[in-house]
Amino acid sequence: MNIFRFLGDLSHLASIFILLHKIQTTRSCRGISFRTQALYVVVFIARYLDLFFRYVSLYNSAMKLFFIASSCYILYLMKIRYRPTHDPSIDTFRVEYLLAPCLILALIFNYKFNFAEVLWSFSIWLEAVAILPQLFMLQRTGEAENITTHYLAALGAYRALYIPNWIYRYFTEGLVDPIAVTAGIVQTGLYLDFFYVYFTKVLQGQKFELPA
Amino acid sequence: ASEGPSHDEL
Repeated sequence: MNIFRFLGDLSHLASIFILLHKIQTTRSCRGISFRTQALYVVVFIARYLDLFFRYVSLYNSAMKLFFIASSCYILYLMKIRYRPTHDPSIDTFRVEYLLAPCLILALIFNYKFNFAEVLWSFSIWLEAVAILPQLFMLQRTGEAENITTHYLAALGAYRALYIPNWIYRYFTEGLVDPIAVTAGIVQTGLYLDFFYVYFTKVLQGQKFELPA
Repeated sequence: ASEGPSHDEL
């Protein structure tokens, strides 16, 4: 565990608490893509199935359980509790266009051709693109509540912070994980436009608005 | 260098 990795995990945790806070205080899931949240459930379940056969640390297991539980809880809030506040007509990104290529990538790029490793690779690729329905929705509405942009910033920062972690681990442990690194760079890249507007507008006290 | 997933990452 190094500082980049730890800050990345904290950022990921923070993003979920920000999202829960947004939904609970506004009593609404307006502006949040259900499709993206559903993809995260798939990502976490696919990757963290190893809870059943691999023990790393208490930290690791607790985080995995938290990410599975919180992502399922968010789906419950969106689909049942605050269902009327969710507008499916603007959340239209076709997720099969993400799922199928990720499955193919996982079948080609994996460290061992067995069920658990292919599933792990699938979850890494899927996580990289799972934000697309959300970004697509943002693009369509052209604006977002401040709290939603803080959620996205924390979520984007998480994988961005893993990049210096991988560099650090390469030099200290000689560890290289080309699949995670490639997918992580793609994932961070998808946030660049968002980060630009976030830093130049939201953090300067303005509203998040995309140019028409 | 060893190549592969660390599996200790989240």
